Amino acid sequence: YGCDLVHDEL
Amino acid sequence: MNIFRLFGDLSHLAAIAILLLKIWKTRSCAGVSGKTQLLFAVCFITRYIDLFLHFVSLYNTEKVMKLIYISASVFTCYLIFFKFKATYDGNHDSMRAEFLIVPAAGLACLINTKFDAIEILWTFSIYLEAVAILPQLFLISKTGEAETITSHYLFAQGSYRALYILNWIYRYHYESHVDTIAIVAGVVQTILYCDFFYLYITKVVKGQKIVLPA
Repeated sequence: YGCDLVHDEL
Repeated sequence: MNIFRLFGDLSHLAAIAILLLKIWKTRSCAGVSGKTQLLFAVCFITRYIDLFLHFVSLYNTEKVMKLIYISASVFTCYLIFFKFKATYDGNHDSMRAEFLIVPAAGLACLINTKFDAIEILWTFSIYLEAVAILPQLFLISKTGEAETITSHYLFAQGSYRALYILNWIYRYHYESHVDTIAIVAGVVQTILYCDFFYLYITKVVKGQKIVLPA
C-alpha cells in the first residue's frame, strides 16, 4: 500500500 | 527483463559512452547541445530520486545502472559547461529549454497516475525525456551538419526508447503490464527521431556525413 505504484523500468 | 529492454538499456549506455568518448577524445563538445545534456541529467535525477531518499545497498544492477546514468550525465554536463566550455557552441544551442521544462512540469501535475511528489517527479521526468533531444536536433538543423560520431550517439539514443516500445508490447502481451504514461511519451520521443533515423540509415550507414539542406 502506498508504494504499490512501482515503476520497475529505468 | 526481456531482450528488448536489455538491448534498450545497453543502447542507452552505449549512447552515453559514445558521447563521453567523443568529448573526451576530441577534447571538444562542438556539435553537442549542452541543453539536451542538462535536460537528460534533470530527467535522471528526478526519475531516480529514490536513490537519494532511502539509500538501498547496491545489491542489484538496477541501482548501479541508475547511479551510472546520473553520474555519467552530470559528468558530461561538467565537460560541456566547464572543462571544454571554450568549444561549446552556445550560439547554435539556442532552443529555449524553459519551453520544454515548464510544459513538462505542468503536464506532470495534470496527467499523472497518482498525485504525490515522487510520482509527479517521475511523470515530469518521463515527459521531459520525450522532448529533451529537441535542442540537439535543433542545433544540428542550425549548423546544417552532424559529425559522424554524433550521429552514432543520436542513433543509439533514439534506438533505446524505440526498443523500449517493443519491450512494452512484449510486456503487454506476456505480462499484461501497461504503463500508459511511459508508453505515450516513449512513442512521442521515438517519433521525434524519425527524420534523423531516415538520414542516418540512408547516409551514415553508407559512410556519408549528415548534411542538412542549408
